[in-house]
Amino acid sequence: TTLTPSFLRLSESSGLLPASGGASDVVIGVIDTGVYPEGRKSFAADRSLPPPPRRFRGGCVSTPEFNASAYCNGKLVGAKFFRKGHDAVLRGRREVGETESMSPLDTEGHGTHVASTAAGSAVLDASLYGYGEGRAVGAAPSARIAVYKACWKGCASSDVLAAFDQAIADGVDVISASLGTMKARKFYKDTTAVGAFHAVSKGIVVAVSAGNSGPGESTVVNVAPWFLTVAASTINRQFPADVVLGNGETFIGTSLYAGKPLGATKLPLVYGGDAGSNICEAGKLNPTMVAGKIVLCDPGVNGRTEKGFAVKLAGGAGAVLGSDEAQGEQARTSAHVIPVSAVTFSAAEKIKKYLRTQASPVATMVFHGTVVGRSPPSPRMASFSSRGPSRLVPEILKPDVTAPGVDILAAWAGVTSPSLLDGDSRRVPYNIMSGTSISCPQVSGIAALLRQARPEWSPAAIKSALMTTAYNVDSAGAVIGDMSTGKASTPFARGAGHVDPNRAADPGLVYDAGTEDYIAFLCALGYSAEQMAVFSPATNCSTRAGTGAVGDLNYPAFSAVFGPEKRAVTQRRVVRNVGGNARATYRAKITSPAGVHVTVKPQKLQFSATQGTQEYAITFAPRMFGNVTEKHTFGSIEWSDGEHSVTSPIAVTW
Amino acid sequence: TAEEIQTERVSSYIVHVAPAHAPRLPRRGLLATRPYAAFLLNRIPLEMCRPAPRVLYSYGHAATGFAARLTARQAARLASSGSVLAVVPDELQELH
Repeated sequence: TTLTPSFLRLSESSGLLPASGGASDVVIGVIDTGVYPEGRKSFAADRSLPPPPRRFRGGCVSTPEFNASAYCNGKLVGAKFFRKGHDAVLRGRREVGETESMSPLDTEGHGTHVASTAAGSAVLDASLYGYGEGRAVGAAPSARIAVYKACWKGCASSDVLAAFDQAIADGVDVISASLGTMKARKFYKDTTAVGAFHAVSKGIVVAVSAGNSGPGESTVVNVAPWFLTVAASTINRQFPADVVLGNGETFIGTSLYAGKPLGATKLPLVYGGDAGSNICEAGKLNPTMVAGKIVLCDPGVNGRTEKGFAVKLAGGAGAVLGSDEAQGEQARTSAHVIPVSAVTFSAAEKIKKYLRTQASPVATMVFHGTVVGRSPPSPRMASFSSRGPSRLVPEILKPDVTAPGVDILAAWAGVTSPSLLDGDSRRVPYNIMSGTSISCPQVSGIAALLRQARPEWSPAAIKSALMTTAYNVDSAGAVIGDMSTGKASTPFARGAGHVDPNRAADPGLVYDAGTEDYIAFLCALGYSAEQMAVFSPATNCSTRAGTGAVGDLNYPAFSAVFGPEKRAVTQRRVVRNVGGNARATYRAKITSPAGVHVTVKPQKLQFSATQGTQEYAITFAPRMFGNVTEKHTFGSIEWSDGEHSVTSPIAVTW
Repeated sequence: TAEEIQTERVSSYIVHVAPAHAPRLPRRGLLATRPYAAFLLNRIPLEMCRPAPRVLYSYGHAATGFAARLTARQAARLASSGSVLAVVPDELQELH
């Protein structure tokens, strides 16, 4: 979070940040692995912080390992833990870990990183061994943090639901949950979706991560429409580490290695597969073949830092880590214990070719530290970020938005190493991590800012504002790229686009939705009375009037699915004018997806003091002529009054 | 038999209860396990109560219901009860 505030254009002098007072009246509930507050200034209460909101009824539990009176303050206002489900699910299969703490204390690092990303206090001179150095501050610097530890080695659904239950009871305003199942579940079987439904019904914004199973199609999880589902993308910062071969070829990799650099003298280079283990597993590399050399390792099976550690154990001098082909232009940055550079799949293939064609291959690595700049353009969609369309409900476009989630520096727990290796004795106050786990709390923090700046907005209105003001072009003026393909990303990767907090504060129009709308949506899915009762006990869908199609949910994005008969699809929306001027006229501008004729009725929306909402219908009709070979095509609809631009993505599945 | 072992295996479940049949929870909320322990006793015949079901949490805000350690047979019995809306096996989610 040393660079993300400026990347998000959050300024202390103008825009959403001062307009919201940094969200000092907002409590963000973070459901994760707990928090490690000791010595972490991100969780210190600034003296200028007013008392926490009185409506918050939560607090911190004290245990021998978590001194609530020492750790909790005006910033960290809540800390509780839930473990019964974890023990029940894993009974007999796993002992309680030695380093685990039966308390809200974070012994993993993940929860501390997430919580400080959402709402950490400002801290000067934060860095990971000099990497990413700067002033670290959460997205909502004055918001309060209430931690609900439900994740240990995994997060049992019953513990997660308990965390939701407690967070609602405590009176949090925003819930941030960077977790999910491997596959999307039907909503009545998805306890996170059930818990979030009840939270949203009580006015709580629930931001969740889209998942890290990309770049495959339909890998997105947390797809219920009441979630604010967040994808992950890059910022304008890299940690380059060049791999220089004996023939002069140079490949730009990435690394957070912080030890003694390699010299200019090139060292022998060997492929792990020729030395006992192509994936560089500990104990399988032949020390006589590896000692003093740089080892090229294939991706997969064991962790990235484990590969470097395995090379170290075998006496190697360094390692080059290849990446999966599907990851395309992305290599993953890690805090390695020896000189290691992670390179792309294509770079690793070229290095292998060099290895095969040279009698005495040699290489060295040059670590460049932190580089901030315009090249490559940013943001770019992370290859790992999970993608739509939603397998469960393809008519709801997911993920919703993207936010910074690649190589983000934030606070770290003091009981685990930055490499997450047991054999790594280093302890650091900050670590650099990637994932939709990391982008989710950025959006939670921004939602907190909006919650305070626009207290009258519902969770759906806040989501709408974030989606319709999101941007879709990168710093070079092109459509946000996708690191997995090297080409332009689609709304199935980036959703409505990259969040733009300042613009979200003044979206012009919002697509609002409340509990009744979500109930109508669930009815449209065909849920039985029993399934519905999990959400709303009194609902009888069969006698309910006005239950339309699934795609009629008042969502700020469009996803039309053409059946085999290729019939036109019409969806209806209602927009509310929340701009400064009650009298406003908005006109529609359509960018049609390939092969689709899009019509909007009416094409002009006129608002007045007495007519604050307007309806419109949008029809997607396959063109009679022309050949669409793609499975999905994309477009957008923009409503503009000349001052505001209210843009929604359109996805069509053929 | 393998089937008997399967049905007697104890696992964690989340049980969604029809609000009209849900016991009133005291202020302790989540930690108040007694009301749903009584609920279970009323719906699982005594001969099926070994091993004894154990309530882990009582939900009153994020859901109406409870989490409990049950055998597959007990879970199936509960699922067939009119006051129970759904019985969902607990599972591990992953951090992202």
